[in-house]
Amino acid sequence: SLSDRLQGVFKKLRGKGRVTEADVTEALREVRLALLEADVSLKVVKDFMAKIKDKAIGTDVLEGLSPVQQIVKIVNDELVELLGGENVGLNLAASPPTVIMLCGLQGSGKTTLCGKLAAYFKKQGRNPMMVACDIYRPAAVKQLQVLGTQVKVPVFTLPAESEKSPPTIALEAIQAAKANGNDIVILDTAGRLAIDEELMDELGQMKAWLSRRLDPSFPHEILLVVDAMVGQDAVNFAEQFNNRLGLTGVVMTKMDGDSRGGAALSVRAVTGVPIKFMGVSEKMDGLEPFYPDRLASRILG
Amino acid sequence: LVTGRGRIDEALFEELEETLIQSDINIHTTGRLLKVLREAVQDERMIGSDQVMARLKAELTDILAMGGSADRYALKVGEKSPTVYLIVGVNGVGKTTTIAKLAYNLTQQKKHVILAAGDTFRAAAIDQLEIWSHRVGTELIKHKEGSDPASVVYDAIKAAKARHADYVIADTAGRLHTRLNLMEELKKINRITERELGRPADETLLVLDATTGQNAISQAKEFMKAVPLTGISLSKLDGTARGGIVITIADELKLPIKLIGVGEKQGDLLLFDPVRYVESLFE
Ligand SMILES: Nc1nc2c(ncn2[C@@H]2O[C@H](COP(=O)(O)OP(=O)(O)OP(=O)(O)O)[C@@H](O)[C@H]2O)c(=O)[nH]1
Ligand SMILES: Nc1nc2c(ncn2[C@@H]2O[C@H](COP(=O)(O)OP(=O)(O)OP(=O)(O)O)[C@@H](O)[C@H]2O)c(=O)[nH]1
Ligand SMILES: [Mg+2]
Ligand SMILES: [Mg+2]
Repeated sequence: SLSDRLQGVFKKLRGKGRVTEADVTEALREVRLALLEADVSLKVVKDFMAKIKDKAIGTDVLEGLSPVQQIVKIVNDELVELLGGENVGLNLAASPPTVIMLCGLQGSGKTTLCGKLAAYFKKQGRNPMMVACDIYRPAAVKQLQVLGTQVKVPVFTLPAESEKSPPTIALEAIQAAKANGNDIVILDTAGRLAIDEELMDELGQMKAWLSRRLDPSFPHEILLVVDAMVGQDAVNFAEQFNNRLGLTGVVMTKMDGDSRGGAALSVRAVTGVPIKFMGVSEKMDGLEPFYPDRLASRILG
Repeated sequence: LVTGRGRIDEALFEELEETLIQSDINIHTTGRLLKVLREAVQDERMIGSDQVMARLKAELTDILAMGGSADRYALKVGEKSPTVYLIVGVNGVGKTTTIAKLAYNLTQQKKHVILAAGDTFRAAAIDQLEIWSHRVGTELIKHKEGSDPASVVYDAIKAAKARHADYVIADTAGRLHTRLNLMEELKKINRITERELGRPADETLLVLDATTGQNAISQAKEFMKAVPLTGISLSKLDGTARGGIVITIADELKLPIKLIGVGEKQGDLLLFDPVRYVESLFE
């Protein structure tokens, strides 16, 4: 853990009397190492270290009784604050339907999350609908339909022969939701690379059509779905998705693994967007609200 | 980045450290490489940054080449057909798509391939592989959803023997290496394969997602404990992530990278080339 490593640093410095700035700088190297090992992106680590440096070489640490505890507290507090301080929920529409758009890289867990969100809303007594906007991946539509059967939520699909584009499917789905009385519409989209111009434009068009052709408040949420094991690349794609779409939230998936999850800090730091949920299993009940303090201690190891 | 002949100074080493870290090369591997470079600059009295770059690329290539010749990356063919490939890895990394690409590659070479729908758990996993098997033109052995994956692989090998097929490629469900019961399931699939084939699978490939950070080391270690991995298939290299963690994996675990995935279509699979890969780190 970080405190163990810091103890190690201060142990070899002990016996020289008071703690100096140089000693703390040495200890901060361990913090930098811990963050990089936890997959926090390099430029986020640099900014973070610059932020905590002044506090760390302040009199509280240098003249305090326990520099290790002081430094760990400074690091932890800064991490928690950066991660968003406290849990932030989903924006729900004043009048239905609420429209939630899921996006992210290939394999990040969007379709599974769609099912989990549907189950979550159904449990709250709402009437959600899932929309199969991934027309590319083999059996993506079928995958969502199977989940729909599992969580007992309707899935809007258009036949492949109709050759309708994903933005069109989204529009027609919402019309159907209104007619059908569904108060939450969750749009599952195909995984895509942030550098794929055409597919990023498709998402931009989906958002534009929803807000311009249906309602300026649509979509109420645009959630970036991020795999907890992502490394340095997090800053790249998070920034691209955010610049293109204006994200409203992030969901970290596969948090039930042993990845340290530093990508969460990278995504939050570079977009300023709150992390709203965590995926913690493959099952439809594997969804938990996001707690910054828990992730902070996980990142620090 | 560093092109042409520049000075060798601290700024050069900082720039190199940045590039290596941002490619997801482990910080300790990076530290070791920079140390080697600093010593080389002294010992060999280097005067230009181009010499440092050349040396760094050589070090990285050596680690990835693992002292093997080009055929170290070629996929093994069984001494007796069918040649069997087992594809494993955590959730969403690209196993099923990699199998489709492999199958396409082999059918292009006029090989008779049978696919085993060994993911009997995830929603529409069998459907997904079935669509690919139609597109590529291979046979598919599948059971009902929820059935025992080991029995699917067993049936596929049996069918391959009966039909004199050249290859069996078995898909498995994504599983986190932290799920001990799922790793036990994988061991069972491996045991059944070995027993029916009379030897271990000719390739047991771990698929890693190039966007994965340090956790890939943990994945490789744990999967290695469960099954005799023979190599890595690094997918999604068509994105901006470079999957540099494979350098640490090659260095510490001696696991060769055999394949790379560069897209979502059946043709998007390449044999791993260390020289080209190392070049791409500095582009
Ligand atoms: N353990 C675990 N597995 C998850 C979690 N979320 C998703 N998965 C698994 O990750 C894999 C990929 O999930 P999908 O929902 O298909 O991912 P996707 O983003 O829709 O993929 P594409 O549509 O191809 O981009 C599946 O095997 C899921 O079961 C999670 O929170 N924990
Ligand atoms: N861009 C890109 N996408 C890829 C590549 N390989 C796979 N994918 C995509 O990644 C997503 C997941 O691929 P799958 O083959 O379903 O992954 P998997 O490991 O079988 O997933 P699970 O069975 O759910 O664990 C799909 O959207 C694929 O199209 C690749 O090399 N490049
Ligand atoms: Mg999907
Ligand atoms: Mg699969």
